[in-house]
Amino acid sequence: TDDPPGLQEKTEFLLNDWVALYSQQTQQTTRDARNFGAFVQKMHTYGILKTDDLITRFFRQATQICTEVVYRVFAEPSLPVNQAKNKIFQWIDAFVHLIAMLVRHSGEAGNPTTKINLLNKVLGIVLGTLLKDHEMRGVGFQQVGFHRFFMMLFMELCSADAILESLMHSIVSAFGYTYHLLNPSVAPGFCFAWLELISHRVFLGRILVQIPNQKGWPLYAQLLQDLFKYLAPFLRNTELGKPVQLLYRGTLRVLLVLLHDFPEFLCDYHFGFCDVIPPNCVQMRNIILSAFPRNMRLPDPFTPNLKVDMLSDSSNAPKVSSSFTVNIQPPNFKKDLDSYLKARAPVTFLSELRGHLQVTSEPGTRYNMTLMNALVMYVGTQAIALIRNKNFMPNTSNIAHSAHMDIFQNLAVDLDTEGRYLFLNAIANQLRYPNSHTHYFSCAVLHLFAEANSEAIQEQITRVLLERLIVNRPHPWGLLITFIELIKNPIYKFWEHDFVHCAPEITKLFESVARSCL
Amino acid sequence: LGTDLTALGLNLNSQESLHPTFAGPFVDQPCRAQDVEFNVPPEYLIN
Amino acid sequence: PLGPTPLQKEHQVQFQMMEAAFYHLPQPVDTEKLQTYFHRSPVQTPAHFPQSQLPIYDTVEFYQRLSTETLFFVFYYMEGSKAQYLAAKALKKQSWRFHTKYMMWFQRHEEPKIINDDYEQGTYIYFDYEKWSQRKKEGFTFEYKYLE
Repeated sequence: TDDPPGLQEKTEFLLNDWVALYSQQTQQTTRDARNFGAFVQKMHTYGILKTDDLITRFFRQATQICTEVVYRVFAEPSLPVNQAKNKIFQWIDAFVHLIAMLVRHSGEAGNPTTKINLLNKVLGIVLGTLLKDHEMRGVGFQQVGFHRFFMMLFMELCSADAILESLMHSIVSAFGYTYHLLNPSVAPGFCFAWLELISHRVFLGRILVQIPNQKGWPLYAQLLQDLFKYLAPFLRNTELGKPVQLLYRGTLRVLLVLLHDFPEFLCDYHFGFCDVIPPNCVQMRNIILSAFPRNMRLPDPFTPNLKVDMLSDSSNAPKVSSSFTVNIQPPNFKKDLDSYLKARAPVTFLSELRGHLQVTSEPGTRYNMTLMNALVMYVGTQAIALIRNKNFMPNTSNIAHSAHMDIFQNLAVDLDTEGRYLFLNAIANQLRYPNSHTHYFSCAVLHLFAEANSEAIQEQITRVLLERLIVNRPHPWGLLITFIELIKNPIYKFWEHDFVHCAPEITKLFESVARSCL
Repeated sequence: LGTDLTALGLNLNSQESLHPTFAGPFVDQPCRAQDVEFNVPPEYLIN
Repeated sequence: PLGPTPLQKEHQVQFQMMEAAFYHLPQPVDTEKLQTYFHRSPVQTPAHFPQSQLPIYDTVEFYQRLSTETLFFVFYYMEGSKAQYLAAKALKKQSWRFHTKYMMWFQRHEEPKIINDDYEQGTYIYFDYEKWSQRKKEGFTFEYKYLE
């Protein structure tokens, strides 16, 4: 509201001028450079480049003008959509090209700071304009202009150019962070365009491959978490509206591309993803948990007499890039947990455990799932470390009679059905490719089954494993070997349980699963 | 039972990477050669 | 055992926004370069037309099986794409050479009468993209500085 007088008119004039120039010019770089040089001179003459504040205001005005073009053109009566888009895109593409040229040529050669600062400034301005437009227009919001802007600016800044190439990490990070601030929970009217942006083939290649040493991975993991968090409340409903179905299928496609091309990425960040994916999204979770490093050859889970503990991979700890320990809150609870793990004292710790996990009395949302997942993971990894320190491999015998298994058994017995379901899910989320976590948690869940003091617990363990197995593929390797062990090993007396034969359909189901497993 | 993931338009058995020809989350075909941007020699940009 | 969770008010608002966006979804053309010379728009084809392409379709081997005119069409109307690149490669394998001044493809009709470091001269076939046909040119000097 406090723009200097005349700035809006100057911006309009300059932008009109640039759009006209851009529409006429050829692709020849010499003419492009000449036009740009002359235009920058004009900007100087108009005083736009005098201060950082003026430059910011210019971009804000220009973004606003481009936004208004979108709505004005779409409002033109009987203008076909493709012609309307052509008109809009001429403005957006021109604006994008101006920004790209300014980024490329600003500051001194060899000094990237000015360029990246300018890029961040412009991205921030466009982001702010989008959010304001989204809020103001509500269901009348049009995503096409902003979608075009982000995509074309990204593509221009990814074009073959030595200067831009040297800034690639910063450029991709700037876009990635902007997309995070623009995620669907913040701007649901932009959600489809957003998913297109974060899954564009060039963006994927840059953020997951071309940024060296996987430095783009944490940012991309954050974007996926944003997506899952947004979808979660809709996917918790069994009836999916058409928009949700479309977004969900789109998410599946993206996950499949990641599973095929970047399985190590899914491996490293599985814990954080499972924290935000609703427990009823069994197949989507399975896609992530089925990932395994490309250099690994998985033993056939149906191999007779497969000795999982003899596999060398079973002693290798997987990389878990999500930090789960920080989720064990509050700090006093963590302190008590560590005390119990060390000394199995105080005994009251176990009886108070449920109280820490339960947050409401509303069915379906009673428990803190994040804390549950972190607790299970922390206790399990501590148990593995303790056993390995004694130069043993975890097995169903040596994992028993420990503070760690006390906690797991207490949770299995003390929690209600809802809590136990989440607890068992937290364990099953670690049944992945051959590694020390898969091995330990496989032993742990089998031990819980064997030592359960009620058939209800055994039934629920079976149910949790089965629901992950009966959905369409893929299925994680660790899940398969655990279930095969459960139904094959006579120790567990699986087929003697009433719940296996509680109804003809259930009997047939188990027999069918067993046939395919055995 | 979930979705048939083989029916989403991705060649999951491909030996090549999928992401360079990924046409987007709402398209059930990969990109065709004419859909993929390429750094052609500048002389080829005639139009 | 968790059961469905009813949507809270904020999620219902989000759903409304998402639903509105559902009725103008992003289209492939929204992120393609503007082409004034050849407007691409998707068309619904009959179901009995091939609806998907085979992996072989983006290989040089496939492009070499296409007719020369098809290769020229791809070259001139699919600018800046992998298809243009593959068409150019296939044309070169068939001994066509691109003249960067005339922006046309040339092929020797016979062994040139003169060849030196700077040019060759003789009879050539070239593809005239304006008349959209192949033509013969006798006594043409192909300067190597214009050879792509």
